[in-house]
Formats: sequence, C-alpha cells, structure tokens
Amino acid sequence: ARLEDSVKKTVAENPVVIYSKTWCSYSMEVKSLFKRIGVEPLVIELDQLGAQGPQLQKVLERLTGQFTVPNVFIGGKHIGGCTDTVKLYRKGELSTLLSELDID
Amino acid sequence: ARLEDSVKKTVAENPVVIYSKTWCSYSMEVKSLFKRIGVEPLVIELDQLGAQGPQLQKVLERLTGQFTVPNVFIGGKHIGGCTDTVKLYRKGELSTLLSELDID
Ligand SMILES: N[C@@H](CCC(=O)N[C@@H](CS)C(=O)NCC(=O)O)C(=O)O
Ligand SMILES: N[C@@H](CCC(=O)N[C@@H](CS)C(=O)NCC(=O)O)C(=O)O
Ligand code: FES
Repeated sequence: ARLEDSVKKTVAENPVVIYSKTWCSYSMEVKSLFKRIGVEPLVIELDQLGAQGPQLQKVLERLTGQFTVPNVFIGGKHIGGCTDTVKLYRKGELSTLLSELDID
Repeated sequence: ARLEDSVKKTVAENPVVIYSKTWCSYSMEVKSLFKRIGVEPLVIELDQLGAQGPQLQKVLERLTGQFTVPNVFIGGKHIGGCTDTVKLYRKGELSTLLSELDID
C-alpha cells in the first residue's frame, strides 16, 4: 500500500513518467522518443532499485494491469508500453496528450 | 574454453541459432521474424540456464564482440542483433544467406 501510494503520487506529480529497465531496448526506444519530441520524462529504472525493483513492478501490475516495462504514464494516466506509445505518436495523439499538460 | 567450444560447435551444427532471453521483446521480434519466413532456429534462452546464462553471455561477447541479446548466427556466421537481422531482411539479404544453407 505504501509503494502503491508512492506510485500514485509520482504519476500525479510528474507529467511524463516511464518505469523502465536500463538494459531494455524497448525502454530505450520510448525514452529516446520523448527526448526527440523535446519532452523530459521522469524515468524510474526498476533494475537499479535493488529489491524494490521487482516489488514496484508488481505494484504497477496491480495498478495498471501491466507487468511489463516500459510502463508509461502521461498526465497521471496510464498509457501502456513501448508499442502503445509509438502508436499514439504515429497517430499524432501523443502531442495532443502532451499539449494538454502545458509541457511542450 | 569448454563453453567457447560448445558455442562454436552449436553454431557450426545448426543453420540458424539465436541466443535469446525469454522476456526480451527484441529477442521475441527476431524469433518471430524467422518463424514468419518459415525458418526454425535453434533458440538458446540465456535466462533459463541458471548460472550458465551469464557465463554464456560473456563467452559470446568474447567470440563475437557482442554482449547483448538477441545474438544471431546463420550458417555459423555471426549476424548481429535484432536491428542487424531486420536490416538484412529488409534488404532481401536474409533469404540469400538462408538459401545458401538449403533450409528454406
Ligand atoms: N508490447 C509491450 C512489450 C513489453 C514487454 O514484453 N516488455 C518486456 C521487456 S522488453 C518485459 O517487461 N519483460 C518482463 C521483465 O523484464 O520483467 C511494449 O511495447 O512495451
Ligand atoms: N541494437 C541491438 C540492441 C541489443 C540490446 O541492447 N539488447 C539488450 C536487451 S534488449 C541487452 O542485451 N541488454 C543486456 C542484457 O540483457 O544482458 C539489437 O538490435 O539487438
Ligand atoms: S529487454 Fe530486450 S527489448 Fe526489452
């Protein structure tokens, strides 16, 4: 519950949040996508948190139904993974979501 | 040296070999690419080999200069990772390599 609250707080207080793993190419792709469009996400590297990493990953699954990384939130809303985010980008919907947040 | 010899033997005796990790999307992509073109690779899942997984990964780095997965061999030749393999496929060169092996 503590960890769950901390996730809710994190995604509420940060416009773009990516739960990631440093050595994962899908995580790299989504991080560099946001960089390309000039947005700086808050990145949480689950493989760098010791025992808390796997715990966080389970909490995220409980909160979003998604166990995999990358796990992307925009404006507190769960977006999905790499494929989902790239799809939104290609449809032009990513910039719409971001513009609603006053960060681009 | 024993592990190195076993890798050399494996890639010499099997037309297509993929060193992979089960939960890695890039590994999944390259496995399904070969499946789509009707080729059945020998897949070695490094995350399912206990302590030998990381050892094999280091041996592969010594042999190929590549530490990352997926690590793809065709006809005993080191091809590269997911991006390299997809590139070859798009250039039409993958089927050329495979046809030289009498397996497509
Ligand atoms: N279609 C999803 C695939 C997500 C996925 O399979 N992620 C893998 C890593 S690439 C994963 O989280 N595997 C389990 C793990 O690393 O704990 C996406 O685009 O994000
Ligand atoms: N461009 C390379 C990327 C390879 C890569 O970064 N692989 C990651 C997993 S997606 C890796 O091996 N990370 C270190 C590890 O898993 O031990 C490819 O297309 O294969
Ligand atoms: S771990 Fe390979 S793409 Fe995520």
